[in-house]
Amino acid sequence: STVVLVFEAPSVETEDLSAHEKSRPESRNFRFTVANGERIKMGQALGD
Amino acid sequence: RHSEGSNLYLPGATVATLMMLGALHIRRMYEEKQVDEARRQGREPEFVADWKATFLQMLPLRFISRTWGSLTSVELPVWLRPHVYNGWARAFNANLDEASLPIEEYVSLRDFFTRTLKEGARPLDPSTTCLLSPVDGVVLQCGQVTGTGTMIEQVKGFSYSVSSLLGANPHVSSSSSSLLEDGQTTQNPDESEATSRNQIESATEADSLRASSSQHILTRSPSETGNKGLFYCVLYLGPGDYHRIHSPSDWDVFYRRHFYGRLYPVNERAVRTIKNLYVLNERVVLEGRWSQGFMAMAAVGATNVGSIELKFEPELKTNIPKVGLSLATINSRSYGQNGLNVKAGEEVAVFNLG
Repeated sequence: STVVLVFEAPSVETEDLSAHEKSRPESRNFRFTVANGERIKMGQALGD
Repeated sequence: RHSEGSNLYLPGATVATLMMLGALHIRRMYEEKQVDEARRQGREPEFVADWKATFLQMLPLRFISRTWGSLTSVELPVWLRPHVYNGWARAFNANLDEASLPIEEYVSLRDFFTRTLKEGARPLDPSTTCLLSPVDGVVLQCGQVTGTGTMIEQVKGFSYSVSSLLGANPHVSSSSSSLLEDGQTTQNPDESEATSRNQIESATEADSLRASSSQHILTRSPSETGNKGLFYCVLYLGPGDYHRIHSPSDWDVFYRRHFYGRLYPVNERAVRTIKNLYVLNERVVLEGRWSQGFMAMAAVGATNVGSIELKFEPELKTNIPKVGLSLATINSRSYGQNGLNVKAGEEVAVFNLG
């Protein structure tokens, strides 16, 4: 069986970031903390 | 001489069958080893159309799945249970220590398959800004849906559309209203009243929900997206995995769609050889909103695991006999203006055998 998640999350174009945020773009954007092929358990973070 | 001859045939045929099955299994293990090797070298498996996938279409997959469900519902004698469940655990890498009950207490394989876990077996990530995995399993694909086609890569070389997966096409809303006239997807007369009531609810309220629905999200222009992107994550659950589905975040579920569909297997081989697998198979889609905007979760069934039971809608029946239902049938329901509020980590559904 398979579960597919589709969701909206922050994805700010770099040019739209403020000077401060440019230094750490990931502070604003969603990024996955898992990779293809990785095993995962319920409750673990997929991304942040 | 005749009886001697026939006595020889039986062991011969059995040995030949076992040897053929053994050869097929060795070949399959070799192919899977090749895929793992390719993945280790960073080469993603590619889509390869396969005559077996075509052959699968001719099989009565739903009948096979339902028969499998009947088989695995049979109550096992207590002395046999540890042998069956330990065998299953060894074959599919299931962790029996986490099961909340002693394994002798699961009356059937189906009961064992939907086992709950001990308290604390799955601690939730404490971060308030993260998205949780709703299940145990393997991350098959994850990424950002790009471009206007809003396609998700099934495997390298083949992609399917988000709107086909979620049923965001405009026809879906009309089909829910057209269902009002025809009632074509009701399973049986006494349900038609309940089903059409749900559909009356869905047809009238669906419009007000459309602003947050996948249809709006998938058809808006890039200027409307603001600082948001659409992301996806495909999680595969093996037969030995814990099969209850939890909520990936605090969110409100406004809409549920049940796609009758087919029941192809969804193992790695099927993903590499059957086009549009997740769009063709029976599935239940929950759609709503979380703190960052739109969210949808699709639970996709398979031949082996054809049943999907919703905690907050136990009357929804999946993997039902095909009588009078077309494969394109969609039974949809809205959960009202405020939707159903679900907390991160809360159990929302469970897969089951057959």
